Amino acid sequence: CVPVSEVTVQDESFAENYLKNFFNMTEQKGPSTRRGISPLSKKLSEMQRFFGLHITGALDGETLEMMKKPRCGVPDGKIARFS
Amino acid sequence: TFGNSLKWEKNSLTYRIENYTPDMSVAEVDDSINRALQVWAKVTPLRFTRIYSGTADIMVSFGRQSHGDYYPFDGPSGTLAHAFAPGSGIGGDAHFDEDEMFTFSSNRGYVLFLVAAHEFGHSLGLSHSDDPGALMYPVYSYRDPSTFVLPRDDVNGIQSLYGSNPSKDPSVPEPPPPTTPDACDSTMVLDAVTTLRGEMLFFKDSFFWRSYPQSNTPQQTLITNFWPNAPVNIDAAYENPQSDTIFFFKGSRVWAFTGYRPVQGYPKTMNSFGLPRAVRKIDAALHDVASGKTLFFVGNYYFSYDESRQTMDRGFPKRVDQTFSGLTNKVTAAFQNRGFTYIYSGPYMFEYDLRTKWLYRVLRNSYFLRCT
Repeated sequence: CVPVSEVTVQDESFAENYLKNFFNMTEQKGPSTRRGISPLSKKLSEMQRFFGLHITGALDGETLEMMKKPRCGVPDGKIARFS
Repeated sequence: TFGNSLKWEKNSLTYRIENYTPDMSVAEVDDSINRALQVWAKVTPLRFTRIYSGTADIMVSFGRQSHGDYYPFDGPSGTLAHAFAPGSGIGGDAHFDEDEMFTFSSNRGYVLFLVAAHEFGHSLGLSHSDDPGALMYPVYSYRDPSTFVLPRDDVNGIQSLYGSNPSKDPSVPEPPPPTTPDACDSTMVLDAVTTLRGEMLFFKDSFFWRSYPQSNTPQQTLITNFWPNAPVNIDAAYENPQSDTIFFFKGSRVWAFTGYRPVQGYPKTMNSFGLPRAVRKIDAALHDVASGKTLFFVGNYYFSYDESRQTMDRGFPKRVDQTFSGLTNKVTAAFQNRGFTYIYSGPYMFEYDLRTKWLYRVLRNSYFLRCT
């Protein structure tokens, strides 16, 4: 039996912040395109691939669990850019 | 690495500890920071000198929330620390989130030595690794700091920037850097396999994979992430679903956990199960749900333990091939799934029906532990 929804609205905004912080997801400027994969889904896939999770491009319990684990804070890209 | 050859152009670096956390004594912080730097010095030509005033290459500080670098910390848990890649000014500096509870070696709180060793990896030019066994994996995992050996992935990374340690004495043997087991290695022999609360767990060295019905990608993680007090490199494991207990065997000792919580009174010696004293270790353990018996495999023989009576059954040990036809080599792991019994022998897995004692198939590890 699979729960109907494991992800709350708070989880979604938590995940968005996580991807902005650690996977260099940028805010969409201007009108959003109607076709193609959403940047959120693309970044979720990137994160899932990095951690060896099941790549769905969707926010699921397994991905959220990984996001909530204690971790190192500054994303690599930002470190490199900073210096 | 960060790319663009982002590294220090000198091998002699300075560090300074600007302030201290109240979670630990000053001596403990000093020692943790020094040992964390030596982790990298051991395998490279890099040398670190502590200074007490002025600007060092690596400035170490504890701070909370906004602490002056435009990357504020986030309160307890979440982000533990961050560090900047080699460079002038803030480059190389390591900041630790004061809202965390840092410890010297306990698994309650975050071991400062482990967090610092990871951050100094960034300070020296390493980015994050996707190898879950690497120190540079971005997620914290507890390991015993007294036995820590820098994993192979990190050694390869740092040596690609700075080369190896020229002053290492080849006559002094050191433990080899640990590597992370690969599910795609068809020759891999698993240490143990068991179920736990509907999941399948596959153990190898310090790691295990979790495989559960909702996901077809097994997740690899360190054993100590889930059971900080459990042994690694285990010999055998089994689950007793009636008591919701998982048992780990290593040498002559056995550990027990209710799910992930240690059971009081453990670790015990294996003799508490009634195994003869001559049995120093077991090769595999299997719990048969239908009969409530647990089988312990030792060499070419196996014992049967009655879980309800908590005694060994009479008439044992028996030869393994008496019950499990076709099994001529040593049993290395065993478990049950959907009523079938799976006995591992090296990289092969034999599928039996324990009631009829029929051997159905000979499979490979990858049947359950998928290579993804």
